[in-house]
Amino acid sequence: MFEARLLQGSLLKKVMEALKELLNEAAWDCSDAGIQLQAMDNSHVSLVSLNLRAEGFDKYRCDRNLSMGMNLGSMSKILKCASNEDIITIKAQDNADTVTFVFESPDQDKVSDYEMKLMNLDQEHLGIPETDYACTIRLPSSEFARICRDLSQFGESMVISCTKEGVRFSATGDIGTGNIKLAQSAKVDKEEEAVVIEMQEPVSLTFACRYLNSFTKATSLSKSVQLSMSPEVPLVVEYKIEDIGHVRYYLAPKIED
Amino acid sequence: AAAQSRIPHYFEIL
Repeated sequence: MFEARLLQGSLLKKVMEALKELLNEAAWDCSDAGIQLQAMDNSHVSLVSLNLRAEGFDKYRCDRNLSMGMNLGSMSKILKCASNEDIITIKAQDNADTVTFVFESPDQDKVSDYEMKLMNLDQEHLGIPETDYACTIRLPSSEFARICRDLSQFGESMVISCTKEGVRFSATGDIGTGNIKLAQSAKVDKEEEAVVIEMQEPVSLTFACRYLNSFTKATSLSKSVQLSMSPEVPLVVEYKIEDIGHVRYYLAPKIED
Repeated sequence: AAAQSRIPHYFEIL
């Protein structure tokens, strides 16, 4: 028996928004520790890793590990039926071929349940090593979304360069060039509004704007986002999900031929 | 022009 009850159901709705543009289907791996999902987009350029810890749920029960293959388009349709204020419970029997979503209104006067067919997914899991990155940049998530949107107008690719002085985002195309420089915040009232750079060595990498824009669908999950870069390895874009976990996106860089 | 690399190039398949 698997059962996970989330008081703040809107978080699951936001998680779905953060996943569905990149992934058509994914396996939700449930264990004692919580729910994890790891999947690459169709073209294997990016990888999404979601972690929702058991302690973040109001109620969590997982008698045996299970992997639930879900069509995210279908799951998204179902979660659209939940109100932002609803409490959401995900339930499945051991070895079941369906999963049930239960939505309770805050005062319990409306309860809906939706049963969805599970899929058999034979997905590869990738081992992602713990890495000390040469640069980490924390910035407001809305600022990052704005930068990705603005620079996408100029070209398909964006160069992210990080030095001690700050971080520079650049894109070049037919109409010209756009450069956005962010300096480390000297003084901020609110932690989440800060730009904080930690740098061991300068890094400059090129990434496809299309994927970066897809990652920013997670903006509503967190006020800030962390970018981690090292030479010639995938960029990590991490959004924390309140007290429950995180979604991380890995994006393979573009490399000179 | 720069070529797009792929994720499996960097991470080991378990």
